[in-house]
Amino acid sequence: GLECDGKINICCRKQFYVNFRDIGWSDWIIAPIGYYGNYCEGECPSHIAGTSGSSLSFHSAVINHYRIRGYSPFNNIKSCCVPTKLRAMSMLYYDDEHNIVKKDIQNMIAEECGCS
Amino acid sequence: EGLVSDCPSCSLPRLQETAPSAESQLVEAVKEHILNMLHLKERPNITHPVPRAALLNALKNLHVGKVRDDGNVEIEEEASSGQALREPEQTSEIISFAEAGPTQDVVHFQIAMEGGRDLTLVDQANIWLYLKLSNKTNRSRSKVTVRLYQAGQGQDGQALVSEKQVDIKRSGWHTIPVSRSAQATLGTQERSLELRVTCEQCPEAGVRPVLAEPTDKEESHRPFLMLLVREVQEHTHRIRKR
Repeated sequence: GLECDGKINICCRKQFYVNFRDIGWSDWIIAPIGYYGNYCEGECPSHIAGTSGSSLSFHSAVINHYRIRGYSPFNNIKSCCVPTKLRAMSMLYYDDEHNIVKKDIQNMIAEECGCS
Repeated sequence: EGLVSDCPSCSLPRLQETAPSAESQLVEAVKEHILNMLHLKERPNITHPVPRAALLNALKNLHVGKVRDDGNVEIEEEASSGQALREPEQTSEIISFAEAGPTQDVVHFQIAMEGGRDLTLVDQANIWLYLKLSNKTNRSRSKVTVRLYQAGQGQDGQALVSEKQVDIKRSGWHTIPVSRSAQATLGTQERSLELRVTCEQCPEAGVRPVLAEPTDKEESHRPFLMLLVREVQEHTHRIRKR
């Protein structure tokens, strides 16, 4: 996936780190000290739709197959810039009863972006 | 858009970099996303956090986390990169510290309801109890039996929840498993558990269990309940039963 560096406008990943102390949440979140709220942004012109992320390789093979023959059921599909690889995050925090909860949350951090 | 979905960043608004409030909008979106993923309606209001010594003791005993040089706690990330499948069941570990009960030998545990979750199934529950040796220890005895009774249950108003023979060569922590029946009260609405801790041989052996002491002296050795819970949506659980 591409990292957004302000120079490209095609689908890329924008890093956005939030330190819990800066937002006044470090009193109830014990760990980690911050969160990568990365998000995806940028255009998905048709010629690159479905071309990123190994997980989409089958998808892009089908698209290219049709495109070579001129006919494509995917011509008018508008593809979206979405995370194509996500990572879990473990959190340790106080709940309303002041118990400590450790939770491993799936799909919490966007690691790569690509055109759906 | 704001609904929890498999695509975390879809819940973040598309922002124009120029607007100065873009950053605060994004921070609000991140906050909302974190609360969504933790199934919390709003951030908990922490009025009396657990003493840090008790917290660090529990984390160290349970190998949940360690304290870094800068004093921050570090936990083991769940090693799962790539597109993880969304589980219909979310497992959590809950550490609940004992509050003082109606009498000195009773401790009380309270578990919070999580917003929007249908069912909490307790997979495992252990009480961690610190037995402290006094200097007048009778060396002839090397083990004592600790018993936990659930107040308000059973024939004479209490049901034996668990008992364990523990070694008392030195002061230390001991885990005592909590029976299925006692776990059941934690999965229901009131989500509380009141236990009476007894140890008939302790006085003679010169050892005592540290309970929810009124003084701060023993704060770091306050008993705690360790739960492994699974929150499942009701329909998933029903399918599972079928």
